[in-house]
Amino acid sequence: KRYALQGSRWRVKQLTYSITKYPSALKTADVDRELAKAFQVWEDVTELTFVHLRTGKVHIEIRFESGEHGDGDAFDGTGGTLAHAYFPIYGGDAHFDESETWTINSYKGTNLFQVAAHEFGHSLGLSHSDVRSALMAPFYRGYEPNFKLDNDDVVAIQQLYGKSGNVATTTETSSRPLPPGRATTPRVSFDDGSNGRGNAELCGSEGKIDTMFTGPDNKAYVFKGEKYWKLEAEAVAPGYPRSIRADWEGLPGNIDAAFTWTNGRTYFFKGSRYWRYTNFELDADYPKDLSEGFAGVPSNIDTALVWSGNGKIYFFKGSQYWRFDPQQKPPIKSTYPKDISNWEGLPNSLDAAFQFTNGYSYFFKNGQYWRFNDRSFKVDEGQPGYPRPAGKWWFGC
Amino acid sequence: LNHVDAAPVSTDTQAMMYLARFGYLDPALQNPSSGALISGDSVRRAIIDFQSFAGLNQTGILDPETSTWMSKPRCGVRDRVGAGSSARR
Repeated sequence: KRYALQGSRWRVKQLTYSITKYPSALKTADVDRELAKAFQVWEDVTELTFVHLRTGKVHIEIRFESGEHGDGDAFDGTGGTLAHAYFPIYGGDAHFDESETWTINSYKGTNLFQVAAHEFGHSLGLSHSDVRSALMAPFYRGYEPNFKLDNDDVVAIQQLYGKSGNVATTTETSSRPLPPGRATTPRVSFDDGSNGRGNAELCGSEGKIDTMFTGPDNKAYVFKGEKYWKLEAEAVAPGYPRSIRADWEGLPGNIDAAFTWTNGRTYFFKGSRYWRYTNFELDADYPKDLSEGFAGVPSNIDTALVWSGNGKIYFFKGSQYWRFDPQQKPPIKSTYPKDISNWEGLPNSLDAAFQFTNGYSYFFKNGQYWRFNDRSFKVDEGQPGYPRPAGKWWFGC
Repeated sequence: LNHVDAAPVSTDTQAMMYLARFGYLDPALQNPSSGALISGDSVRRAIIDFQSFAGLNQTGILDPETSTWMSKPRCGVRDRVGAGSSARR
């Protein structure tokens, strides 16, 4: 029996938070103090520091809400679910059920400090522990006047953020985590908005791209004009952009679309032809005409992706889309094309679309991007909402 | 009472909704009217999984102790972050 790590964490050691909605039954100053104490629990055993901001963007937003409050995870009144929080990959925010009787240093009601310390454990990347005495156990144990972190909690959080005592300073000033694996480069920017590491053409008002896909090496690739970029976990990979023609033998510039299929091969589309690469090498007998293998797909498409919702291939062009299922005969049903408005919230004439390694599908157009929620089948809500500037969130601008 | 418990989880349907809500069963089962099908064996395994996680006797049925623990105030985050995660711990 022990702790569990969700799988994501913050890349910076100094985190900011704000309390944007207070409970009605406690004084604001009391809530500020108790929540600061709850963050202190994690500060004391890691290199993390937490700063309470009254305005502006922050890493962790805290709200006291009741019932349905916009994230699809409604609270249930007194008792039952007391609060919930989001792992770093999902933003880190923490919500508390306003209907609970939140108390401070009392055996009555529900102790705000203990529940807050638990929820902030989630905001930092900890899942529930099956050690009963752990703070990260899911069940509320009542008020504990001599509260102390369990060793299980200490071991867990130090796996993610190191031990306290050698607090590192950080130069990161961004207030929001970028999508996992996105650039967290210091905010040293040049007048073109880039950070001097080869992403100038992806930044600024010209953030339009040709296509984007996840390669067989699980890295994200961006193609634009005659060049392409590889995106590493931290930033644009050093040494990019590179010439498409130099690295992708036989492949022209200004690509329409690309995706990597489950067979590990990457398919590129331009005009009425497509190219197939295995481990970055062009396969024999390619390029081929779309009619040989992708019959029914129109020429000059806008983009294509393997959709995370069902693993099928979708081609987009203008206000229409086609669903291509290699297992079906014919692969495209007669009911296609359909109108892109079925993908609620997405614009027409997309630039790029791809499924990222976190399982979400992202869509790009004119330097902006949308994240799609496969379950609700519409653009995700998120905080801030979509569309968001692609340069800032994806290309380290 | 130090804190007020929510309505006790005493029926199979309530237990199934609880197990679905906190990651032991398919989330679709949170909504009884969804019509999602589930085998008795799946429910039994999910109850055992919950009993194991909560440190209870693993009877596989909604016994009084299990019902009590399912009624405790708790955090709304799911206990299971992806199938089989307990094994990965």
